[in-house]
Amino acid sequence: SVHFNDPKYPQQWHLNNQRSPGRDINVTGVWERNVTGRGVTVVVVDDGVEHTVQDIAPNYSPEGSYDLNSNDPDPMPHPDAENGNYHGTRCAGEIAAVPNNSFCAVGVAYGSRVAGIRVLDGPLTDSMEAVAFNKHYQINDIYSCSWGPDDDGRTVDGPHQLGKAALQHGVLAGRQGFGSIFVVASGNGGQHSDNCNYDGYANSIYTVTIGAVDEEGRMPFYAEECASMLAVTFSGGDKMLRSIVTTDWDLQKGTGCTEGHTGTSAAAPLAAGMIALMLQVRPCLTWRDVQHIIVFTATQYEDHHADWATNEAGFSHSHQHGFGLLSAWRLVNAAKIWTSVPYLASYASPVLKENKAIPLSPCSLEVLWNVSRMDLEMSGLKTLEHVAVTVSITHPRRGSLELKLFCPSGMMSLIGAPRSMDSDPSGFDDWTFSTVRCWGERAQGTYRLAIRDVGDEPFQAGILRQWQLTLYGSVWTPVDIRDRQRLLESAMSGKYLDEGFTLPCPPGLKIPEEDGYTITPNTLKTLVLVGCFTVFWTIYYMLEVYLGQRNVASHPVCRSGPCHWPQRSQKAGAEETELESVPLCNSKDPAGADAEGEGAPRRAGLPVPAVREPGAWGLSQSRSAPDGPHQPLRPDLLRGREERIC
Amino acid sequence: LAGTDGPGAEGPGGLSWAVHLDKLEGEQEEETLEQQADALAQAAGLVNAGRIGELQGFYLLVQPAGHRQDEQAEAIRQQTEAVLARHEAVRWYSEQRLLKRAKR
Repeated sequence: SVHFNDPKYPQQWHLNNQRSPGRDINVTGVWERNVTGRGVTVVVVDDGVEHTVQDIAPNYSPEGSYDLNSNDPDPMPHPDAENGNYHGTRCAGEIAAVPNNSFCAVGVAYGSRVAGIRVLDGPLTDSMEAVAFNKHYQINDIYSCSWGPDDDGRTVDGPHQLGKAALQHGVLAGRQGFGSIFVVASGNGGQHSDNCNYDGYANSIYTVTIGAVDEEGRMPFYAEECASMLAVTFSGGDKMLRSIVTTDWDLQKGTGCTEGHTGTSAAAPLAAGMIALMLQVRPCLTWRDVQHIIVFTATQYEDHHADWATNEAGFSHSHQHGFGLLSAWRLVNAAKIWTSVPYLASYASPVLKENKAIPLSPCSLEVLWNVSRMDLEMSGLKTLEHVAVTVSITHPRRGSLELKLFCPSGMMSLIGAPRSMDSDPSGFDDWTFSTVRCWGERAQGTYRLAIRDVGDEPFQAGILRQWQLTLYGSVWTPVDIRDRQRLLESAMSGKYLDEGFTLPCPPGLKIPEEDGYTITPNTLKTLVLVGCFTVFWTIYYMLEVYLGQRNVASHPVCRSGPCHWPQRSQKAGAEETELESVPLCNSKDPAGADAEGEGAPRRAGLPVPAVREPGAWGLSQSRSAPDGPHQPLRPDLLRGREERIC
Repeated sequence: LAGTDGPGAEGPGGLSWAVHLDKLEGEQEEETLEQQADALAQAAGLVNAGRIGELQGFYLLVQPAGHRQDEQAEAIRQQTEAVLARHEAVRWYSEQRLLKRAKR
């Protein structure tokens, strides 16, 4: 029943697919119930946001924005030679493009506010990333990052020490302590058989890793697989399929609207927008609640190519699609009734030194680690969320290695997929792979790591130096999980959304943003300029006064004692002008006593105005009296004035 | 996106290091940490560019403006890292290098 006058809204199939009903994010029902992301701020960490575009301006949040490339508060994108800095603006449009403005498109969370952090348009270091991830982290609720290390099928990289520390700080202290929500795109390396488990941002337990499916629900050619993929949502596919329609920048060749936004870059912001809808109905969801709700509500769907597997907790996961397709309706209805999950519990095995050779396929090296009840006693960990494996392996061609992890239930995760493009001889040095495929399963039991060499070298060359297992989860029991699944299914009718049902929501912590006020270079330059200007004029005026006085002092009329005004012509100019232009010299005070002698004290430095005998007004007349009929000065006026001057 | 030289290159505008200083007990630890960072920067011939975002105890030390160019870089790098490695207040340090990041 929602209708918008935005000209491109009918083409926005990802919002409401008229051509293939159901192939959309299922958001109109949520909008009908006034859930539009109100009160939530999503920040797009990218190459800038052109917030002057009319589809973004009303929803733009300057308070949540910053430009780390130019070090000033305005994240406007800078046109460049490649005409490429439209990326952030497009992502922002997907999230919060304003509806019913007869312009372009509509955002998923069109009632939310969108900010921009410009960080990709210039040299980028670990410390800059760390600043970006926590910038205005009490204002920005969700950080949407549609970027990452190269998707070239041979890079192994992710956040470095400071970036990792900032992600962790963000989930601990961000958003009044509920935790910043970091949404990352899983990567576009599909054509290079890349895998997002080689991307530390996707692999991180602190991020929501989002993949893409095309309008037919299939994995697009560019998409990557990985065991840490949480869910997927729509984006463009190959040429025959439609891409995402969204706001665009209007600089260079930009028109303010595009129908060509695609890649996992286009999927992540849609997920960020849906999470904004969740936070409107339940602002106190923690960063882990959001991950849980995604796991519980994402839907498996028919895709023959996808290796769907159902784990012990009843969750279906595939390396291509994560736990499945995101639905705004399911996410919001689940958020409405969600009570927070227990605290995060973790268990880490000792570093297990192996130094064992990795055999050629089809054989594989298998190493086991049993996690006993005793091991988990301390942390209380009962059911799993993320499972991480940190490995150090030497091998002359890293892409030949295949690593699989089997949870106690037998659920297999391909944590390190072979990569034909990766010929790097440096192997893995403490690289952490992770999987979400065992979510909700019991933590206790034996974990099995199987590694084999699928390369075509004739000899085995790989050595597993050491590895370490880390389990993340909570005290929830499998029964708790099943109960929660049932509760959510009962909410999917929308009854809680309709009845104005509301659970209590704690307000969160008051955490000061500690970044002191840093004067930006622009401000600094302005201050310096104003300062110089002020100094210059001060000097100029002082000189003028000084020289003015010197002239007067050296004037013959005044040199010989009290001033006698040269004969005033009858042509008095405008009285005011003449009076004002009277030079100041020593003179008598009204009582006739010479101000030089006794009587009124002389004001240091300033000559006292002359007392005028009648007719003694010539000087100023000759200088400033305009030609024309003049009235002699009236004594009454004169006296008053004379007194005033004296 | 980021610089073309890959991870081995210098930080934006010259060499820079991130350092993690040991927490101090008691009041106003932030100011003291700031002063410590200033002193450390001076000792290492760098400039304290301030705390890194919201990460308490982490500071960015950069080469002063007008620093000498590449021919000295290696010598400066070694000399600086020797100072940082020796300094008792430094818990961790890392030279800031360009990261390669791609839009998706």
